Amino acid sequence: PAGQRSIAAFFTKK
Amino acid sequence: MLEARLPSAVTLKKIIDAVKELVQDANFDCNDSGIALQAMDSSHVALVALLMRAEGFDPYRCDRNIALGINFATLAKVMKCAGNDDNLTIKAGEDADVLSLMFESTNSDRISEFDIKLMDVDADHLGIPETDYSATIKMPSAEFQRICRDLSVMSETVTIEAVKDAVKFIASGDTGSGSITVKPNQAVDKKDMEVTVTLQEPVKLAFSLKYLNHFAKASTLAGSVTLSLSDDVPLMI
Repeated sequence: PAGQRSIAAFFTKK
Repeated sequence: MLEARLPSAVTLKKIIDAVKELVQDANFDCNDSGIALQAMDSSHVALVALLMRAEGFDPYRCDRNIALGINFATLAKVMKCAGNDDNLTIKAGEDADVLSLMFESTNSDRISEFDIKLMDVDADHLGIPETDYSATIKMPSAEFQRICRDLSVMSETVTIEAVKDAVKFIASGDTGSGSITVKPNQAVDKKDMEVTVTLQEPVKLAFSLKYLNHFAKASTLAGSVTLSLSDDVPLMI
């Protein structure tokens, strides 16, 4: 991939 | 209030150099156990998590939890004014609107004082799930930095392939391709020079070298680096 995917969905909001 | 003294300013200089390309503004979350930072880059491709434990400072005092909103470009410029061996003291008062930094040369004949305006940074605290990774690679951090730099001449992307007895970094672009294979070594004198590959199952994943080169800037902070990989999970470095 030229651009990396967002990883935001992997983490949980505390 | 916060008051924390580091024996050598170089520690914070290295930390800021490693973080500043990824993070523009973020909070230093200070409490009695230390100073923590958690921030994503603006495109939410990378999460930086940092903890400076209270034991690393002498003295360290933090009366109550405070979040200090820092602009890292400004802090990086100020930290350039510190000598590597200078003592560094950082301070913030109750309801402070500035972070104060004092650099003191080893023979105390030069004392520099800077105040950085604090910002309101609205940030979520994120939980990082426990993950059993398919592959964990430990290697010298300088070697990892060199691999990322060398393969950048061929491509913007690197594929990391971990198998039982080796890890292969592969870059392929319009002008050609390159690969670097690193094999485990056991009998090395220095622990930092050790290469180990711990494998549950083989993995092969591709990442942007731009980000890996940013991460590799932290190689001055530690002699070794650990890469943890699984399908569909962010690479943890």
